[in-house]
Amino acid sequence: ALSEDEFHDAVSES
Amino acid sequence: MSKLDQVLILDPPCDLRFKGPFTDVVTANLKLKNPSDRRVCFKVKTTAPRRYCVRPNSGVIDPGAAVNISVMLQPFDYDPNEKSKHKFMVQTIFAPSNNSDNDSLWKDAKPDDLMDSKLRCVFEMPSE
Repeated sequence: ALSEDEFHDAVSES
Repeated sequence: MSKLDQVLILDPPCDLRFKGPFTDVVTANLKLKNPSDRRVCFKVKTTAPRRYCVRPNSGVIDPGAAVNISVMLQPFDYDPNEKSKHKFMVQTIFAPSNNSDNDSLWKDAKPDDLMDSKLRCVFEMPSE
């Protein structure tokens, strides 16, 4: 099933 | 479309647990183990990029090796009634034999070559 979530690259600096 | 199964072994496999209080940074650890005989490139993605620092957020894991990732949840006003909907994805691809640079590797990657695993985030307060 297509998940409605939109993923972005995680960042290593806050 | 038969998707490639994730080659890495994730620990934990499904849920990242963050134990409060959330007035300071809370870190969860995610271990990625490469049981295969090939080098594996990984990168971490999330549905809430501004809420977490992830170190390292990408890299290459040698055959048989493992990497520990620190997932640091930034402080926020915790609402016990609000269930976290944040998710993480570990996207992986077998490293090509020629040492092409990492960026072009991901840019040129064919969807069928990509493997990914999703994890949920679970927030819990220290049991009173």
